[in-house]
Amino acid sequence: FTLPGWKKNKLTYRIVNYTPDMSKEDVDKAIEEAFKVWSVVTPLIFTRIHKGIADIMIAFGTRVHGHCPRYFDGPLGVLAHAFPPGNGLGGDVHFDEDEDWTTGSSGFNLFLVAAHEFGHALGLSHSKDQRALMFPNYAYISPSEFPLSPDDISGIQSIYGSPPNAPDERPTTPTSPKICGSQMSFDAITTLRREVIFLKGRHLWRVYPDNPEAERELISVFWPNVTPGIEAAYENTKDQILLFKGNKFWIVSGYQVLLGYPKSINTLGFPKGVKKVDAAVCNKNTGKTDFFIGDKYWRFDENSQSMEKGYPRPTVNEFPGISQRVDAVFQQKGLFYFFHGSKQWEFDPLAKKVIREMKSNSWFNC
Amino acid sequence: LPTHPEKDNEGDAKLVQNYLNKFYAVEPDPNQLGWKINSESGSEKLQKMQQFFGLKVTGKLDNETLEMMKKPRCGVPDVGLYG
Repeated sequence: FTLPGWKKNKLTYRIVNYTPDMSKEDVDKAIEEAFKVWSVVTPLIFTRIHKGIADIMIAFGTRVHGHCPRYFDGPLGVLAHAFPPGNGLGGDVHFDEDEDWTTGSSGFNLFLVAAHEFGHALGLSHSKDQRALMFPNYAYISPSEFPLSPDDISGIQSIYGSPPNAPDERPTTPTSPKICGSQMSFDAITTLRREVIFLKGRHLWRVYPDNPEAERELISVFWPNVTPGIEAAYENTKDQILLFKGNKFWIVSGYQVLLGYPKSINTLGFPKGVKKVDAAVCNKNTGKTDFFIGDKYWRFDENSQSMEKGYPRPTVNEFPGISQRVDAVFQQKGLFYFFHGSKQWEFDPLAKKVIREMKSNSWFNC
Repeated sequence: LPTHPEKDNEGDAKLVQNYLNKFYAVEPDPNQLGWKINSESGSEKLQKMQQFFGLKVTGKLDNETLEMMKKPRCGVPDVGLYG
């Protein structure tokens, strides 16, 4: 739902005070980037002022703060709130100072929360679409990813229209990370029959053995009910893929997410203390799946559907040479490929040794 | 330390009531003359919240609904005018 927006395209904002959690420069940058999210998809232009009344006044406060009719509730719970376009409190945005504001994935990312609240300050209400920036619950996504979903864009453009079509004036909407970038890394990788699927943020790339051109797609196009930012994935022995995020996992068969998912990873046999899975791979030869968490691995028997006793064990013991945290892993033609950051290691499980080191994006026609 | 189940429930009940009043309270009708008791029950609000988040719409509190309510979030209401 949208409310009437501002009657002008040139809007001013003012940062009234700062959080001690971040440097002033980092706060300024987070706020500027958060406005840019909306200006690249609309005709809106945001100008900062340092004195007087701006259209959008931005402040940090706790509990009862100033003349605001709403109060904050201490750490967690409500993180921030905003008011729709208008005079006085209209357009204003308040952040709860009792939260831990950051530029990264720890605490709460100020850029992401600010971009969401500015959506309200421009006239958007909450979206039911979990992939939308205007979804009410906080969800971290890498700031390098463009945070607006199609739902957000259609909402804001229904109020203000599209940006003027003069490309040399406006940068195009940022797209996904460049696959051939030197620092390219992946969140999760899995096989599916003969293809290999690479996942990062909201996107996936499908690589076919006999087609050098990778096919890029939004994860949500395949699996709308699966949240982006998948952390681990593997193909099991039943032509299905398991996708992991935090303490939840989904089983998908083709495009279908099986009923009753996501489920807790505890149902696989992990104890309560395990909060997430870094990577996973099912060894087609043995029917055993290895889950990599930190510097250890757990072993799961696909036949008995149970975790084997005596785990976790140090990864480096079973996989000599694999000493870093595993981001992603998959098996092809009997060999394992372990990924960490922009590097990958080809590992022979029979000889128990690393054969060679490669760049993570060596599977793409870079 | 062992938690006290009845204390947990009490805390949860308060969280749920606070959550529903904050994010799913129906705004007063601007054309309404005089006072009108807000007759929407907690169960109706709960259904609205479950429907919004794509949860099983039962009007009853279950673990999944409670877990969703405990997630950090924006303070703007999900329904009604947020002005």
